[in-house]
Order: sequence, then structure tokens, then C-alpha cells
Amino acid sequence: ISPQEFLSELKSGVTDEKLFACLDSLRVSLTSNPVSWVQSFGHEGLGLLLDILERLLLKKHQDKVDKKSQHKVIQCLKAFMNNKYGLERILGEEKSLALLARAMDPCQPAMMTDVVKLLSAICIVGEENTLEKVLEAITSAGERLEMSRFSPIVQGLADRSVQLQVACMQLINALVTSPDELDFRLHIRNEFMRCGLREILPNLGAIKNEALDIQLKVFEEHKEEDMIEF
Amino acid sequence: DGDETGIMDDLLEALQSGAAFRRK
Repeated sequence: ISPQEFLSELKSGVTDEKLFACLDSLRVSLTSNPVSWVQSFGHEGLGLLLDILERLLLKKHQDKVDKKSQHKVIQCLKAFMNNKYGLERILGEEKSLALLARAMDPCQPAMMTDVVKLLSAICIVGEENTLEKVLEAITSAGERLEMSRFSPIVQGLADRSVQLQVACMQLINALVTSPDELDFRLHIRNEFMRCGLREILPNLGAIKNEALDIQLKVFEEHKEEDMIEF
Repeated sequence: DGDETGIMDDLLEALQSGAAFRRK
């Protein structure tokens, strides 16, 4: 299937099972074709994917198929930004970070795991202002939910899914370790601590999981180094 | 190289291993 065929199908406003099947097939194409294919899908394709994500996020009562499609959009976005062209498009599209931040939903642990990983990668790859853009997006998402901005991430740490716990610790590490200024790092870390991280950390330490241990060690080491610098 | 794929895979691996967080 050509990029143009996907564009016309997505533009036609397909929903439910048909939308899911289209997204499923698109993810495979974005993953297995050369970058030139992704470029043909291009800015217009990214815009359509983001419109679909927004539409799904706005649905008050998501059906099972809506949740599956939402997860599939996230997987498509990951495949889209698995090259320099796509990554730059996503970073240049203000809406993309805002929607990813809004897609952090602890009620959908598998999808949230993928979303949180993408946000962590964006934090560490971008220029200086990328971290600020991610924080802005997380802040706006928190305002929409009328809760403190880091609550969904801390809630993710309390989930039964170890994969989600690991991903959330990765995002915390990405947010806490990226700023150049010590004051900024201390501020973000303290905000997470006040938001419930302090109470959850001992529980996480008791879980036997290598990937989680790595993230907890990174968190502790950077905390100690920052305290020494302070 | 704009034709290279796998940027996101590499970043996710660096996050997972902790390498992404080493002090610059």
C-alpha cells in the first residue's frame, strides 16, 4: 500500500475496526519501508495521525476498539520518528508533544508505557528548549485534568505493570537529569518527591527487576551528586 | 545521515541501559 493510499484512507474519516486495521497496517509500513517512504507519508500523514489521536483523546467513553486504535497511533508515531526526518517533524509540531502528554493514562498501562518512553527519548535527544517544551506539555495536560502535573507519572509508578514502572522511572530520570542548571534539577526532583515519589520509592526498591534497579540507581546517584554540588 | 533509521530504538536502548543519563 502506498503512502498516498494511507493518506486518503485516513482522510476519509474511517473509524472503529476499519481505523484500527488501517493503523495496524500503517505501523508495519512505517517500520519496514525506507525513510523515503516515511517522507512521502510526510507532514500531512503526521498531521492526520495527530488529528486521530486528538479525536480519540476527546472521546469521553472510549470503546475497546478506540483504546486499541489509540495505542496503535502511538506505535505509528514511534515508527514515524525512528529516523531523523520523522523525529524533526515531531519535534517541530507543537501539537505532538501536547497530545503525547495527554495520552499518559495510567488506566491504559501498555499504551502509557509506550507514550512515556517516547517522551523520555524526546527529552534526551532534543536541543536545550526541548525539555522545556515537554514540561510545558505535561503542565498543560495536568491543568486539563485539574491535578498536579506529575500525578499521572507517579500513578504509573504505583501500577502493577513493571514495564510501566520502569518507563515512568526513565521519564523521571530524563526530566530530572536533563537540565543544565542545578536549581532546575533540584526543583523538578523535589516536585516529584512531594507528588508521592517519596512514599513509592521504598516499594519500588523491593521489586526484583533488573531494568527497574538500573533506573532507581540512576535516580539515587544523580540525587547524591546534586546534593554534593548543592 | 537523514536516511538512517533506528534513532528511536537507539534512544530507548540508551534509556533502558542507563547510558543516556551519564554526566556529560
